[in-house]
Amino acid sequence: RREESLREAPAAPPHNLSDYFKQFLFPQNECELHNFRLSFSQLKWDKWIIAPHRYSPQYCKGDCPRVVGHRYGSPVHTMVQNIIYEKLDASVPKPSCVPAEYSPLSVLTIEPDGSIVYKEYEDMIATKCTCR
Amino acid sequence: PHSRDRAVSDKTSGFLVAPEDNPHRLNPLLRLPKGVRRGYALLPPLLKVLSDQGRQNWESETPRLQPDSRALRYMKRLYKMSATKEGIPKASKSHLYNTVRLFTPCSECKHRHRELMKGDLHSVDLLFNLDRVTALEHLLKSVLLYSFDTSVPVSSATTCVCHLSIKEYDFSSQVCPSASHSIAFSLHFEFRKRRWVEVDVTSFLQPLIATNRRNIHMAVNFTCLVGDPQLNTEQESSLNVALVPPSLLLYLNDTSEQAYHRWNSLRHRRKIPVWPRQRDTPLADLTDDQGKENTQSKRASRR
Repeated sequence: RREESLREAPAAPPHNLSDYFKQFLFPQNECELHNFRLSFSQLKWDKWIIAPHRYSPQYCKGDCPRVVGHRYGSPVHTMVQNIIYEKLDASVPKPSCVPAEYSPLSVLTIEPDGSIVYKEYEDMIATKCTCR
Repeated sequence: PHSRDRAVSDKTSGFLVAPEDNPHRLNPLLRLPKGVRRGYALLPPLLKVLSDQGRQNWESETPRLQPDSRALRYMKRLYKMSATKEGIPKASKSHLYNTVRLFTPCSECKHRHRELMKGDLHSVDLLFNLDRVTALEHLLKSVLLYSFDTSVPVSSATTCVCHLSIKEYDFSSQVCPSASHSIAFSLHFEFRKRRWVEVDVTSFLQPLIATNRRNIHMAVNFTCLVGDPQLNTEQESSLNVALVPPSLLLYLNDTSEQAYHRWNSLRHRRKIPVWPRQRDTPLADLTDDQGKENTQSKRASRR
């Protein structure tokens, strides 16, 4: 593909060949963890969620490179699916940037009967992203 | 195994699927067993709103009863001790509970018995409704929580020994409608240091809660001996006012999928070393692929 693109565009060569080739291996907007914070008052849940006042679930966003390797801890299947998408069937989706690990969240709420409950919920905050 | 690790159809939404929707199309592995289905019906509102079926407007829901301010203060304190400022549970191996419920009594009847010699304060009938406890929440510990009104002046130098007697009235029993079980506790504390007193009643309540008893009716007799009764009637009066009816605290282990299982996290951490200092050190107990994958990704990141 690089050879084809070079043949098709015989214009002046780029100043930095290394950076030129890198764009094909490492996307500009790489898959990574993004910060996002919300307060329960925004959702009007602050009447029954006493704590925490704010919640940072985070999210994963970005492009997945063609060769993920060990960089994202992706399984081999991710590269296989990339190959399927590129070579065989474009209707098969490209691997996506999604959370790989999470941390729990403690929540203090008021129940409808007026009782109070402290509960620890699993997988509430994304802490690491992967391409799958 | 978590459902997200298995292939699901496009129309399902992970663990929030109710089998009533597509009982035949749904992968048998994803069909919820009966016990979990009950848990689905009682999913916490935080997750229920996100489900495809649960597009509820929580503002139009039946208004919630406001909890007792003292109870609220206690639970906020418990939250601060149990979680960081970001709301992440603190790592602790000392307890396995992931749920704590506080119930205030539904009804009470105060009977004041003034006995100068014993310094008996009052006997209280308490009814606790435990409908909010789900089938998947298993009891670890139950506690009667007494609080003292610190605005009432009580001599800080006073030491008080209290006797607690609990009676349980079994209305469901036709043979013995008023059968009672009683236990006694001896407590020794100093008022100047205590705002809360926790009385462990686990052994007494566990058989009741294990049988899914929804209502627990107790008569609590809180008797306090305050030094020399003949010389401390004033102290006894202060103590009488300072004492408030107890709340019931239940420390539970929620076994449902959405609850945080601390022991899984601890076990996972033990399997995967934080970071091997020596590259040649053999990594023990890497019997699962997830462990190998995590270790390889950590090595790759370091490279």
